[in-house]
Amino acid sequence: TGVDLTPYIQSLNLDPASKLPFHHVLETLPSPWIETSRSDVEPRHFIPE
Amino acid sequence: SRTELLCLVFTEWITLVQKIEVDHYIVKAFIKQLVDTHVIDTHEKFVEFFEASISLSVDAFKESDPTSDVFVSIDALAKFFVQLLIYLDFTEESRKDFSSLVLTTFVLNMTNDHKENGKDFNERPYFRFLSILLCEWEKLSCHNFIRVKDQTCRCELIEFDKDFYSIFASFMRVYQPLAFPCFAFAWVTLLSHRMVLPVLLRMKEEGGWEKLNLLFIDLFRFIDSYSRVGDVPDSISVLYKGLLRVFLGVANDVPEYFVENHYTLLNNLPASYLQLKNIILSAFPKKLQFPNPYSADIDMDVLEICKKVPQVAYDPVQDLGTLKKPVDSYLRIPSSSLMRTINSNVNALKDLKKEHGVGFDEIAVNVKLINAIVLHIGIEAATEALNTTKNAIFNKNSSYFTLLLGLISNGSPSAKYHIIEAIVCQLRYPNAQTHFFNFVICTMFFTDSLWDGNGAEVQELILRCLLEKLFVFKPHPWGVVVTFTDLLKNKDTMELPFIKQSSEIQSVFKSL
Amino acid sequence: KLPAFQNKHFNIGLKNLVETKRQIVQPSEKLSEEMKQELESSLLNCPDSLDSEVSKLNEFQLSQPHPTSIFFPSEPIRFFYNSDITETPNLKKGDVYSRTSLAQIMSKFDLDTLFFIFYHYQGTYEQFLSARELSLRGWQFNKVDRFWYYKEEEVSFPDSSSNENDSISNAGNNKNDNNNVSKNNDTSNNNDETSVHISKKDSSNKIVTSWRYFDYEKSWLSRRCGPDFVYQEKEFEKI
Repeated sequence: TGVDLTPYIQSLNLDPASKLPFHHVLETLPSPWIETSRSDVEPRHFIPE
Repeated sequence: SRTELLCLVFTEWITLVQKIEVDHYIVKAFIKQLVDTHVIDTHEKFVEFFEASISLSVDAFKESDPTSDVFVSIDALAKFFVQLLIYLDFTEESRKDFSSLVLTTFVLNMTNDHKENGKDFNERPYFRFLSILLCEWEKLSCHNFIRVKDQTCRCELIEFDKDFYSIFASFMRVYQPLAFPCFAFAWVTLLSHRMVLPVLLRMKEEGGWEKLNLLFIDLFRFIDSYSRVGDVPDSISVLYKGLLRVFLGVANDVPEYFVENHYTLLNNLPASYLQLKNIILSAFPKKLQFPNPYSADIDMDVLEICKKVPQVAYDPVQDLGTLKKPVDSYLRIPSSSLMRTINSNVNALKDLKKEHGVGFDEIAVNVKLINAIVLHIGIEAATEALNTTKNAIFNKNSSYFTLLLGLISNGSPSAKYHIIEAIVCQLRYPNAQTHFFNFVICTMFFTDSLWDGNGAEVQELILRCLLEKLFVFKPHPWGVVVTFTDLLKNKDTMELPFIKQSSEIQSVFKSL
Repeated sequence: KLPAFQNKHFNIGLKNLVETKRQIVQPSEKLSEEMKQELESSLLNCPDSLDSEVSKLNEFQLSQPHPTSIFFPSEPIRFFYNSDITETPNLKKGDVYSRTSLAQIMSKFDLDTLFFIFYHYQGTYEQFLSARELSLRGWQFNKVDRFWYYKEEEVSFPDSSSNENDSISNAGNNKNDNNNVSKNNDTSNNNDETSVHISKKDSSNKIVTSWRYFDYEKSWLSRRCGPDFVYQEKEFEKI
């Protein structure tokens, strides 16, 4: 029967009730598992010279 | 020994990149000297050097104090690879071939380590190498390789960029979980890596989606091989949860990937993974607005969005094989002989196939062919409805409907189930195909005269297939909810004998 | 007998690799004990977010280790920062960085800190985020002279004796009387020569535009631009 996805959705900051603007989750995904997502990971960025 | 000498050289490199940026001219000079002094000027010597460097790096990781920076050497190695792609001479050998050589050497090293150490193999340094490789490549390739001063080299690297990811994805298939269970969790982490998954999702036109399909399918095969309904080892369960989270990310960021690849993914998804199936089928194009499926008065006939034909990344007609001609001929001019040909192919499967579904462990029909036929009919019907009147297609005498009817009427119980299941899987977000299949399901359910007295069997299968999608945790595909509501709206549905016979089923339907 | 298997570098690895291929082609019926142990070992060693982080070779820490009170947290700045993201106005921008802890923390930094990071940690992700934060606060970076500029607009309510068509070229001190509403979040009010421009908003209000820049070279202060300052859009970085 699967699992209740609410904690998964919240862990990805995708809660639609929050009414925050759309954001790309995969660009900053630290790890597939909440337990191994202890810290942020540096996303793509460009620093002009 | 030669290996020790090579390790010394590599140590020099590690020291160098700890002190300076890779943009520094000294890096170029260092690499040039490596070639000029015949350290890495041939394939043979390069492989020797790289093997020595990997061994040193992995040993350094294993022997380092875990609280210190254990990845210094391995990070330097990944940087080295990327810098070679800039500064080596690629007039006689392509970057593609060179990258394949490097990754081959890497894989073989990993294989040997795994063979020697078995369950004591540690995936982390190998994961780290690949992760840093991705990060370094991303840093280099930003803004069309603007950091690369040599314009010729810059153009070549721009050209090579898509190949880089293609080769990376291909090698991921080499160390997939079925081959290296010891690397399974690192593999899933790599698949969802922020520097690779979004890139492959953006590379739709350059084959990124095809590569991604293959990778997801590799993972499906692994979890399917070692899980049964009611018997899932803990580690597989954890892998599955990781995959679930990644799928939610994909559904959020690029739902179009699921929308257009649902056919390919579902053909390879384990039959019992109902929630994953629902996540794929519930995806809809970004910014599409449509009514709440639980509204009482949804009428697909009047919804403008139900006239839009959805895109598919892979045309199922390619899977029809020799049946393409009979199916297309039937759709033009139905005939009983064509129906017999199609039926015999669908119901014929040389050997029983193991398939761990809900309520079955084997199948005796060609499910892939069934899925292809059903989707092909859906695509043709939806497209044709745009060109002619809707009533010509949404009609129980239309060839699109009668072909499905014939397949179900003449099929074995197993075939009936799989055909209806394939139809229900096309009840997705509001679009022309969902609309057509909603018509098919409702007509088949409510028109007893179609079935020569065997209507109840079909009704039960329809309700089963719909219920299988609804009794799992959300999400639920829009089309499934709307169609199920359409069936339940009719009071006679609750009076069906197979519902009344079981108090359990009756209470489920009552609550629904 | 294939040449690849005769290669001394590859022959052992290839044989081992071919063995792994068997499982791909025909997975075993059940999870063997050996495979189960390997899978569990993989779970145990599962890479975490720190393993996926970018390489720190050649980078020095934003803050050097130094003795601190035990009451100060010692986690690196990259660890998740629990804040109510709805309270942070810049999150409304919704870009990729807005939900990262570091960007959220930087939204609380004052300008001095942001400028310090920008000028003293060049080429780092932290520099990038400080530039982003400055940009979100309305500052613009000039690629030519490497200063950050800020456009100030003041709505001025003229008194009854003023002429609506007046224009001021070399003004003295900028007076902040009670009728002025100023959009200003700089760290100092250094009253240098003013470059002002007056435009008519309507018959009763005038918008006075002035430019400031942050002087990172000498005074480490925000200063008003001179009268000869001309804004040239192409000189400014599009962030």
